[in-house]
Amino acid sequence: LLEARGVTKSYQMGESVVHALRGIDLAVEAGEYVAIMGPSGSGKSTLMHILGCLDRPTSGALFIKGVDTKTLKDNALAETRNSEIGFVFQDFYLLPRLTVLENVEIPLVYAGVPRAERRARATRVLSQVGLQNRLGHKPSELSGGQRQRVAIARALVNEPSIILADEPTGNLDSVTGSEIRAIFSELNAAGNTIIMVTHEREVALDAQRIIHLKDGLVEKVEAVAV
Amino acid sequence: LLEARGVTKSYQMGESVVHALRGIDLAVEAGEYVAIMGPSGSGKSTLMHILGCLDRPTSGALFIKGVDTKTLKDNALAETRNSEIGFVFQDFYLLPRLTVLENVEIPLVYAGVPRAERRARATRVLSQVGLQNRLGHKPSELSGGQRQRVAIARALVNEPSIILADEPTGNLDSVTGSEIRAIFSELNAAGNTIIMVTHEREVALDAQRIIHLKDGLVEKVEAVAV
Ligand SMILES: Nc1ncnc2c1ncn2[C@@H]1O[C@H](COP(=O)(O)OP(=O)(O)OP(=O)(O)O)[C@@H](O)[C@H]1O
Ligand SMILES: Nc1ncnc2c1ncn2[C@@H]1O[C@H](COP(=O)(O)OP(=O)(O)OP(=O)(O)O)[C@@H](O)[C@H]1O
Ligand SMILES: [Mg+2]
Ligand SMILES: [Mg+2]
Repeated sequence: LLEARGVTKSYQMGESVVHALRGIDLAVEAGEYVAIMGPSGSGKSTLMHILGCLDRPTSGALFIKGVDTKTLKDNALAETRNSEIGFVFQDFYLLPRLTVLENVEIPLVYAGVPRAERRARATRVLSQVGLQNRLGHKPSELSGGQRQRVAIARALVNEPSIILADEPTGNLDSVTGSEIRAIFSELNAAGNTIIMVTHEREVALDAQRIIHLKDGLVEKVEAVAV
Repeated sequence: LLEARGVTKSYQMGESVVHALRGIDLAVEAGEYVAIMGPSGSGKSTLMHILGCLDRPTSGALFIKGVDTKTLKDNALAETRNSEIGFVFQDFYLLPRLTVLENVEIPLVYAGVPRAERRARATRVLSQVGLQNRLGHKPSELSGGQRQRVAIARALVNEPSIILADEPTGNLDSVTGSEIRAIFSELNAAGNTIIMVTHEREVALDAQRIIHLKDGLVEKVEAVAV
């Protein structure tokens, strides 16, 4: 479904270069649940942005359903991304002037869903993550874990078949975190593909495979015992 | 050292009221290491902002070294805060147009420390958290865990005697997280007072006492076995 071949990402910083990814080979099958772990700064978020078509590699290739993304123009890439992929960002990226409900409706606005249905679907997914009493709040009027849950709800509301989640339980207590993990496991059981970055091994063990990154490279791939 | 008596905090939201804190009694001795745990939305960050003199209670009192903060004007409160308290925010609050080094120098600028000494002290604390190779980066050019470590470095650079840290290891892998925890344990062993919000029980067990919040109230206080 998703395949990275020889993917690198470098940033020019004045005189020096930062090599965030140094050559990643990675293949994710449709319906798989893959976890990505690794030290802070090892390239996990950078890799997620490339897999999610939010950024392009410096060199190497990304294939989506066999199509080389290099052959797609920016708007075709955005089209694929918006219709197929839900992304939970490590730092949420909520729009500060919109309410919780309006933030979660945004992917449905892009998908052309009519107003009443948007409201119903956004409300339903927000109830799933326990935020039914916060619909009218702005992001600045929420706790850290509540903002994280809004970001999760927004990623799921358009029912994407590929979900990329960058540390979705980092700001959650263990009870709330377990509820979120259960949502992802159910989505995977329903046939959706999940790629999740996490720092917690316990969460990574929800997946079928754990990819360990280090210094911009895949250090090892671990199969999770069932 | 720090005492909250009957502290409440409420937010008016149009017609309704959100009671973030419903009556908190809490005393922290000089040199103590206290952890605060509780579900997402239970009031931990709100309590931290009040303890750190960044916000005032709706009712109730906060005493700092026996002085009722109600008797202090805003600039006297800010003076106490800047000289005595280091605060690690749950969402970092780094200044986006300044470099990592400049961000960490800011408390020293307020303290009137001369330029060369500021640079040396900020560099030293940034090396302690593993960011010696990122001094010239802007926050947007860092990973999530690197931003978290800049926020920690900035809180510590002025050598405050009271450190309030709101989930300082949430974005860190276990190895980097252990390094940060060791820094806090050493600071406490040196006589500094630490109040840390965490979602991870393992981290909370570094402390001498764990305060469990639920729905804006102290649910129970747990002594940590040595
Ligand atoms: N715009 C940029 N310019 C320069 N360097 C960058 C930029 N963005 C990221 N980096 C660097 O690339 C490396 C990888 O960053 P990335 O965000 O992928 O790490 P990560 O594995 O997600 O870390 P964390 O666990 O802390 O979130 C880091 O060392 C970071 O400093
Ligand atoms: N400005 C505000 N206006 C209205 N309600 C607010 C505001 N700030 C916080 N709240 C509410 O107060 C409650 C407590 O928030 P707080 O940030 O203290 O929670 P927390 O325990 O730190 O949660 P987390 O673990 O998710 O960070 C939450 O339910 C939140 O929605
Ligand atoms: Mg990251
Ligand atoms: Mg909080």
